[in-house]
Amino acid sequence: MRSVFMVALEDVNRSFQAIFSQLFPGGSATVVLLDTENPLQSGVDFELSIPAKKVRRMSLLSGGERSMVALAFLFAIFQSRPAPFVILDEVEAALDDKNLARFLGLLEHFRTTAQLLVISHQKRTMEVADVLLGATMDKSGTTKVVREEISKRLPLAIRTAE
Amino acid sequence: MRSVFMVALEDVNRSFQAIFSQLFPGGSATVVLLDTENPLQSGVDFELSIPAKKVRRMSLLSGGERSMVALAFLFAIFQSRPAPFVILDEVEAALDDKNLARFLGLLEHFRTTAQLLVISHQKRTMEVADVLLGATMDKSGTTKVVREEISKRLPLAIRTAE
Amino acid sequence: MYLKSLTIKGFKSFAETTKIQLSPGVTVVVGPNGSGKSNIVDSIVWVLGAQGPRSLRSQKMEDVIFAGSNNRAGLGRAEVTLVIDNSDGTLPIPAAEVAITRSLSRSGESDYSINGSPARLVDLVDLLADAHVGRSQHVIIGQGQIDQMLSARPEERRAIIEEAA
Amino acid sequence: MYLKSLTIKGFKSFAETTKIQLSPGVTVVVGPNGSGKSNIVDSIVWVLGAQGPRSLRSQKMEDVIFAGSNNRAGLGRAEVTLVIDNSDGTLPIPAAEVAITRSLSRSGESDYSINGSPARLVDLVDLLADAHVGRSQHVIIGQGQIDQMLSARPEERRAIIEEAA
Ligand SMILES: Nc1ncnc2c1ncn2[C@@H]1O[C@H](COP(=O)(O)OP(=O)(O)OP(=O)(O)O)[C@@H](O)[C@H]1O
Ligand SMILES: Nc1ncnc2c1ncn2[C@@H]1O[C@H](COP(=O)(O)OP(=O)(O)OP(=O)(O)O)[C@@H](O)[C@H]1O
Ligand SMILES: [Mg+2]
Ligand SMILES: [Mg+2]
Repeated sequence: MRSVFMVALEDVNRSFQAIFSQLFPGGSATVVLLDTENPLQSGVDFELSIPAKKVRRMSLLSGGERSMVALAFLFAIFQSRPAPFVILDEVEAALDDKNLARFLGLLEHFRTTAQLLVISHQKRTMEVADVLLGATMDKSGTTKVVREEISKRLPLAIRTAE
Repeated sequence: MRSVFMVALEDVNRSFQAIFSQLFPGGSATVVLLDTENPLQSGVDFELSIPAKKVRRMSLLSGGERSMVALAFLFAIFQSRPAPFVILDEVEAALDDKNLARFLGLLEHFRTTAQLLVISHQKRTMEVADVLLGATMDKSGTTKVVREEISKRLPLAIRTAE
Repeated sequence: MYLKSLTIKGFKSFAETTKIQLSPGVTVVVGPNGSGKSNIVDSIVWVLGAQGPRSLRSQKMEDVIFAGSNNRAGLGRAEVTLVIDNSDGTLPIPAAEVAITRSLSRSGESDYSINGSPARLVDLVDLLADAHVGRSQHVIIGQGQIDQMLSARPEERRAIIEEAA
Repeated sequence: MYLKSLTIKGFKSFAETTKIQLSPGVTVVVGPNGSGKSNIVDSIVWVLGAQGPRSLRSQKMEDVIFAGSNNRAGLGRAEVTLVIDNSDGTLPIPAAEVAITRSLSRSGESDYSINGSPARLVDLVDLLADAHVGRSQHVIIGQGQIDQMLSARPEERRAIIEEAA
């Protein structure tokens, strides 16, 4: 009888490989048990292969690479054990333009299956929004929030054709 | 006889107040000794006032606010005890457009007195460069660097007039 | 199941009662540094039962109560209500909507309620367990935390998978 | 005084000998994620005498030696030379240029040299002390470290001012 954890680990790994190869085209990744003798307690580590590189240690990866690996892991868990919502607070701050595009591809992929709440200063992230929430701090030092449905921003002709 | 540290602290504080009020218009800041009975050992803390807000704890400040406070402190030390160079690796990643402009103002202010080496993904930061260094990772997984003097980008007419 | 609305009063920089409508799909929160975006996330982490002040960038739990600003006095109480659309019956409660409320007063009194009736933290945890919301470590990524995923110890990474399992 | 050139060979992702000309004013380093920008900063931190591997995102000191890639074998030695323009005489050495070199081989042999003649770490520290370069905590801010300035303990903040004093 395989434990709930081992079954989950296998499912996560299937998703991790699929998502990782989208974020690192040509790369591969697995989550491995550090102590296979003791599956009920053992911690897990990542075994990664990034094209053209020899990844000896995770700590040697760059800031942007670390964000992309973490995002691949999170979305792999999310895909194999769906949760109703995900909240991401400026997770794409370290990404260059190419990796930002891949991250936005992830959001596009999950937008129909889950509720995504994303905080960002990046203009390109704002462009994928269905709804924008604008926070401001007024003169009295308190937060006000306004909401704007983006689908309403489509040119009138398209909207009336909906 | 005031210790070298106390003299330095006073100089840093003069600069800290000046630079902080540039980054937080209307704000003020000082570096204070936590234990005034024991000036030779005591740690230091920040006492900040940001317009419209009541700053109770540093940990409650936002990500961008924390970066701006740290930058004010660093440049205050730099101004009161000049060093030949400063290296900043993506220090402006958490900043919004307004704070990014203030940070760039700091670079403009110090560019004639020190050598500034800045790593960035922000287009507006690249625009203040005298020299751009472009790093790429080629197919063999090794870094190549190319250099471009930006002043050469000025329209030919201006350049020949130099 | 999705988050339908969030009402924040007296929590962090929200001095006025602020009701935020939420909807499925992608919602992007924007605004200047210090405007209160991460405080919105903190209010969700808090109403879902967060226990340690550190997960709320605080040192004491009452740091979450509006402390005042230059022309407003501090408040004595923080209250957050999260309304979850349960029309698909994910949550084991026979209601099309589930409203979770948490409040805290400066005197330290802390209350939870589910659809208006008083509840304890353990009731909340039971309610959310089936929906993979749990301690929500893997579904709420706070500012600066994405990089910490990789410096976490192997047992911590295992715990993330176990929580979602 | 300013940094005039940096020659990197076998350090981290620099397998080939790479010479980078530096000049006063503002130099901005750009490039994709993982291209080697922060490795340039690490090479400067290292040649100036960094002792702990953690300040170089490493676990062992030899992690800084080029470990190989998909079609290149690893190297056995890392070497970095930093040439400093000393025409204003800031450094207490009668030379218009000061070249600092550090090398490390996989066998653990580590050498410093100043203008070609062998030196020890203590010689390097003495040389740089007057120029406020010191342990360079306040003049080199690594990726992700700007936020740590504020979570540093009060004694650590004092130490930054003392170092610069
Ligand atoms: N208990 C409290 N009472 C009043 N104000 C508070 C309280 N707790 C936090 N704040 C204020 O909230 C502000 C921080 O808000 P928040 O972290 O949400 O900003 P943000 O929009 O995420 O900004 P950034 O883009 O920089 O990350 C701080 O300026 C702080 O003063
Ligand atoms: N000893 C080594 N041998 C070979 N490659 C190495 C070594 N140490 C680090 N690397 C490689 O260097 C890369 C990281 O480079 P670096 O951190 O400088 O990137 P970066 O340009 O700063 O990227 P980012 O914009 O994401 O911060 C990693 O992909 C890593 O594989
Ligand atoms: Mg924030
Ligand atoms: Mg980097």
